[in-house]
Amino acid sequence: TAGGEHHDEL
Amino acid sequence: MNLFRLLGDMTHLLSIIVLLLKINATRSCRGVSLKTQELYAIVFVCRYLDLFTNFISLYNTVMKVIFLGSTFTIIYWMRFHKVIRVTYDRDQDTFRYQFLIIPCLLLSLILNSEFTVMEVLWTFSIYLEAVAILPQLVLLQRTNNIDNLTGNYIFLLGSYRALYILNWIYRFLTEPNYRQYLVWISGIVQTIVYIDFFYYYIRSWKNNEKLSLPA
Repeated sequence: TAGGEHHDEL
Repeated sequence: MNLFRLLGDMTHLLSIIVLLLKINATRSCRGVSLKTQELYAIVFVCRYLDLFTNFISLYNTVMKVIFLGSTFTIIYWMRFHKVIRVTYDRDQDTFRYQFLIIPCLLLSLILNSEFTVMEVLWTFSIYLEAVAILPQLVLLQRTNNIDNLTGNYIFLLGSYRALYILNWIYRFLTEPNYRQYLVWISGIVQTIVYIDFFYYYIRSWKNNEKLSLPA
C-alpha cells in the first residue's frame, strides 16, 4: 500500500 | 515472522487469557475497565475488517478471530453475566470514550497512507489502540486494592508493546524497504503510556508489596 504501510501484523 | 513478533503476539494472547481466567475463576471483574475492553473491541473490529478481504496467513486469521472472540466474551460477561456484572466498578470507570475516539478518528482522516474507508478505519484502529489502556490505568489508580492478576494483565499488555518495538527494529534491519511510520510512532506512544505503570509494578514486585499507584 501507499507509504509502505504493512498490514501483516496483528 | 521473527521471534520478537511471535513473543509479542504470545504475550498479548497471554494477557487476554490471564484476564479471562481471572474473571471466570473469581466470578468478579473488580478493577477491570469495561471502557478499555470496549475500546479494544472497536480497535479489533476496525483493524480486522480485512479478515474478509485480505488473507495473510492462517496464523494471522486465527489470532484475529481469537482477539475478537475473547474481547467480546469479556464485554459480554461484564455487561450481562448475572454474577459478574454486579462486581463491575461502574462508578469508578468514568473515563469518557469520546475524548479518545474523536481525536483518533480526526487524526486518521488527516494522517493516513491512503484515503479509503478500509485504510482510514485501519489507521484509526492503530491510533485508538495507542490510548485504549488509559481508562484502565485511571481505574487502577482509583482502585486502592489492585489484585495481582489485574496488575499482571496490564504488565503483559505493556510487554507485548515493547516486544513489538523490537520486532520493528529487527524488520527494519533485515527487510529492504520495510517502513511504517504511522504504526511506529503510535506504537512508541503506546509503550510510553505504560512506563509509569511499569515503574510501580517492578517496584512493588522487588519490595514484595501489593501494587498500588499513587493518586
